[in-house]
Amino acid sequence: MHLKHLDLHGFKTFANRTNFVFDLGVTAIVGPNGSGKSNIADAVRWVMGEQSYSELRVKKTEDLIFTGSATRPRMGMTEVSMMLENPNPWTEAAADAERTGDTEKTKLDPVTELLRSNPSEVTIGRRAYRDGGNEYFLNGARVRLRDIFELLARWGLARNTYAVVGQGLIDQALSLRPEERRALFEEAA
Amino acid sequence: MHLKHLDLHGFKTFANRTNFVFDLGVTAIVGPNGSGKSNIADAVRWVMGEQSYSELRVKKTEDLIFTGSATRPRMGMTEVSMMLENPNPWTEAAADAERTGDTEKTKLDPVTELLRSNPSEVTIGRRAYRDGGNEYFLNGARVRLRDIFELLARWGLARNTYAVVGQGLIDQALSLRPEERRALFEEAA
Amino acid sequence: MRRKFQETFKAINVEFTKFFAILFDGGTARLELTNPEDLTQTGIDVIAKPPGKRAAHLAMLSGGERALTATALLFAILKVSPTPFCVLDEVDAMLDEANVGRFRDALKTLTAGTQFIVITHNRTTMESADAVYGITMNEDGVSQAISLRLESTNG
Amino acid sequence: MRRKFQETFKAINVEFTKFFAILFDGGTARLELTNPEDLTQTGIDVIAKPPGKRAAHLAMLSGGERALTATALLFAILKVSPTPFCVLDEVDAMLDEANVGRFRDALKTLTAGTQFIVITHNRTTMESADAVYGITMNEDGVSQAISLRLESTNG
Ligand SMILES: Nc1ncnc2c1ncn2[C@@H]1O[C@H](COP(=O)(O)OP(=O)(O)OP(=O)(O)O)[C@@H](O)[C@H]1O
Ligand SMILES: Nc1ncnc2c1ncn2[C@@H]1O[C@H](COP(=O)(O)OP(=O)(O)OP(=O)(O)O)[C@@H](O)[C@H]1O
Ligand SMILES: [Mg+2]
Ligand SMILES: [Mg+2]
Repeated sequence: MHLKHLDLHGFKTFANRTNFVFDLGVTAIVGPNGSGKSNIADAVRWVMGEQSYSELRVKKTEDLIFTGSATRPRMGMTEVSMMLENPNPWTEAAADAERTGDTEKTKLDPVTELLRSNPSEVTIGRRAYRDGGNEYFLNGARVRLRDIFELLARWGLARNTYAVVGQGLIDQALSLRPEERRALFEEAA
Repeated sequence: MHLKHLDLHGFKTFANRTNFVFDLGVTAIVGPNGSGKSNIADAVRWVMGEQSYSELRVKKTEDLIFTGSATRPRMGMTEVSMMLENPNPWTEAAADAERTGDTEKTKLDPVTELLRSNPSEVTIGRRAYRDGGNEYFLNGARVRLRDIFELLARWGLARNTYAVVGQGLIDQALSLRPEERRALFEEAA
Repeated sequence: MRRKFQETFKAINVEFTKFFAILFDGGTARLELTNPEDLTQTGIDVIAKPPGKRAAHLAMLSGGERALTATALLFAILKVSPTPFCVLDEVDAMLDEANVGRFRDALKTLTAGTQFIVITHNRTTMESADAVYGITMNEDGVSQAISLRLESTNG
Repeated sequence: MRRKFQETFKAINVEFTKFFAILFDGGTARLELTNPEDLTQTGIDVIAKPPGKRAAHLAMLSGGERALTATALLFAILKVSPTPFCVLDEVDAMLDEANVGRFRDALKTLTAGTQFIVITHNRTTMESADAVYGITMNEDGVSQAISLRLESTNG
């Protein structure tokens, strides 16, 4: 499973709709200080459901929306979407059916519904508005935050998984008290 | 006034006596990770009287002494000395006499004694032993820690002055609560 | 659950020792449970000994040695429990050129299990990537992205 | 004492605004007392606006912008109240090449009042120094220092 597309619109410095295509292997992101590289990492965290303002380096939801500059007005909303590609949909679906057992009871659950259709790709989306409201989407359909978490969990991206690692890595791994470090391992287990 | 010589012996990775000569202007110190560059900065802090183990990145005095390696035995003591050059000794002495007023009363104070002789250079030294003992020296004569602080204060190097600035600068200057930042300014005032 | 933690811990420990030796071109390191009797309460200690040096408190390690040790731990976790993709934001900032080279080589060994997006200022890291995006800021304070395909070395 | 603090604060504020504009090649910044009525209790806020951007919380600044802002503050303090010598340990680590160049030029303006010892991995910073010491570790885990006089550019 891999990250195929990332689309930013109005997210922090990405006032213009910007699309990233990622292949397998290693993609480098380079550029001058303050150009927006870490903002891309923030967008990945955010669209995956990050709820912590400090992890996103902001104080409130509004701070995630392009605040404007001397020559460009601020925006009213932001949207980020991420397309994930799953090359082994049948395997996922089989595991899924096995896990949920009863194939009738959960058929109104959008995530289970979606996974049963064996999608080879899924688009996760998130929007935020100046009034602080957040909306979540799966393949364009409005869902709840917990549905996003559930889909990610089933595709190997649980809530605290190491999908985005910043300079804080060093402190996290080495300055944590030994007991706090255990949390990192419990994620991996 | 400038730092002319720095001599390390048995300090952290500097098992061999190592002397640095510094001129005015900018001296760069370069080398691979773990080669000992920050250890030199620690030595400067330490010989100037640093008392905080965490600032020196150690847990106890013993950790400042070369701990040995597979092919080299550990050492029993460390010594660092720093020679400061003062190109305007007469000015300093005049200011000094003015400040202390009574030229008789303090004549047993080693620092005042020393400064009255208008030295154009002074060597500060510090030793530590495995048992945790510390000794302080001015021009080879044993003095107390407070004498070191007094000399440094008179030569423009007060206890918390910005003589050694690490990567912590950013956190210090920017992450400090506004009240903590005031302490930096009080030093400069 | 407890057994899973125990097995995972052992596996990560093995990989941590390996990656540390690769990244430091020598030396030894391991993880230790502070309380092996109680796996729900235990802490995890990190013992790191760069080549030619004696094991010491983590705080005594240099800035670059700490970054490299943390990287060894991250790589060990990714080896045992790969995440489908991983964004690394300037984790190579403190490394000298020799260590950046070993970081890049070790990263390559993980690409079969994990897709990497590496934010970096380092030329070596950038040149070894399979694809590169350049980000710039225009005068309106707006970010622009441009795909910079590298010729030669990555053919 | 209070008046000295007031005067020093004003002077540092002026220099901070200047150094910020030099280091960022534009933009504005200033310091503000959170409690101007009580100088013994007041805090000091930092308001930084890089060129082309709107002022925002310090946390929203990039890694390099934060390093540069902190450097502007340090330089302002050194300008107003020079320390005879100053050891800088890798304060340029997060800066891109353009910012390292401005850092180096701004540093030069302070050398009349302060002698600098700069620990760095950056080639630009190293090449602009008046003298260089190279530190290496031998196989016994012992540091060695060698004076590397640079030819050409610093003649
Ligand atoms: N909502 C927003 N609107 C406009 N600009 C914003 C917003 N949020 C953050 N910024 C700006 O984004 C910039 C930081 O971008 P980012 O952290 O991505 O830089 P970077 O490319 O990672 O730089 P560095 O190499 O220094 O780490 C800051 O200048 C900040 O003011
Ligand atoms: N008392 C000691 N005896 C022997 N080695 C020590 C002692 N104290 C610290 N060290 C070693 O010194 C090394 C760190 O040196 P230092 O921090 O000066 O490196 P550095 O050159 O600044 O590297 P970097 O570029 O990564 O910041 C560590 O490997 C540490 O184990
Ligand atoms: Mg960044
Ligand atoms: Mg260092």
